[in-house]
Amino acid sequence: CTSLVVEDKTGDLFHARNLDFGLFLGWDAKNSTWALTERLRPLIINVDYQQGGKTVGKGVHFAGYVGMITGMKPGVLSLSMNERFQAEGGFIGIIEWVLGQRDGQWMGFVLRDAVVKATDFNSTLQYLTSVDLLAPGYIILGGNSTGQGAIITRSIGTKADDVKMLNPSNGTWYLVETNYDNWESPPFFDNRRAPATKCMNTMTQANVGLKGIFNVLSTKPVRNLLTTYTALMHVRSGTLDTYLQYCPQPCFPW
Amino acid sequence: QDLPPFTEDCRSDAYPPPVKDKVGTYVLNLDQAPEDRWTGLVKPLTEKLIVLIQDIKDLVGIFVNETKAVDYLDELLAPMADTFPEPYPGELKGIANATGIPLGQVILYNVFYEVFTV
Repeated sequence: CTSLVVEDKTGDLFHARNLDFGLFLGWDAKNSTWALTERLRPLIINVDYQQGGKTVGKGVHFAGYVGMITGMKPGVLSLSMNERFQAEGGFIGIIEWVLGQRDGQWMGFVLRDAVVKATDFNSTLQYLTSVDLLAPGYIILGGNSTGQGAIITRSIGTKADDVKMLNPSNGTWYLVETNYDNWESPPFFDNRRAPATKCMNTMTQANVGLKGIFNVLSTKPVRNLLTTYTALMHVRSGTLDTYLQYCPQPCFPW
Repeated sequence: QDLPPFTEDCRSDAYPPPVKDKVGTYVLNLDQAPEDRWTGLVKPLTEKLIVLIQDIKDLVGIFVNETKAVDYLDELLAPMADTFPEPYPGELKGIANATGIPLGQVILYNVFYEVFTV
């Protein structure tokens, strides 16, 4: 996965993400594609959460998966979650859960509740930094005012290893998160961060908008064989546009 | 960039993408009972969901006896539904009812992130 949260020169915020999934879960030799990735694409749907006829949240789902890993509360905030690989992964959380230890929570459910019930960026940031989770992950949050952008690096339990914030006044006008801790270099065999960073700098802050960040996320290897969709979010206007993504060969396998 | 043709120069022509690739929207009415609110979405996609979950089961089958494993998973995971916070138990049971997919497998699909981080 690759998530971007970006501030333009007027202080407006954009959030976008590629959802990559299906690694090593079956290779389709005939088509040179990952089997599960191709199965997931037809199930992708935007969901407009309504209560009393009013929109209280929006999300991008694989039909049948009721949790939220990409979503927004129009006018308030946007969110995406990328996988974090850790030895202490979700499986331990599941075992604890099955054994009756129920204080940890499931990522997709927590994020959906956080978005639908969100009142503002800061309280949601605090909540997602400390809520007890069964699995690690990177939670990328965007808001509706200047500087409201963050990468929350979560372990299981109530621990956040790091919170990296947007800081446009000192030149940090965008944040990029793939699947590796932002304070370390990504592995040489899966460095999507450098190409994404290069293209963000090539685009420059003056050209920030849905078009520019879609182009960045469509550039190989940020777009790769695992990429199922690109979601574009603009909180102030409540825009959530999702587009299926493909990567015809030759293409990076992840 | 670095490894053509597996990488490329920064795109400037990808937007707007083809209209055919734009994803539709489903309205989830939270005033509806949890058991019913997803039916309008998942029922028409039942076949695609079954194919997806079958793929995962086939993968499980590579390592262990698929039938036994799936039966065990169903037995282990189905009761978990009632341990989830509201409104998720009702939503997951509603999806299982609407698609005919066993509840244990619907739950496996919904906790797959936690499983996959291994």
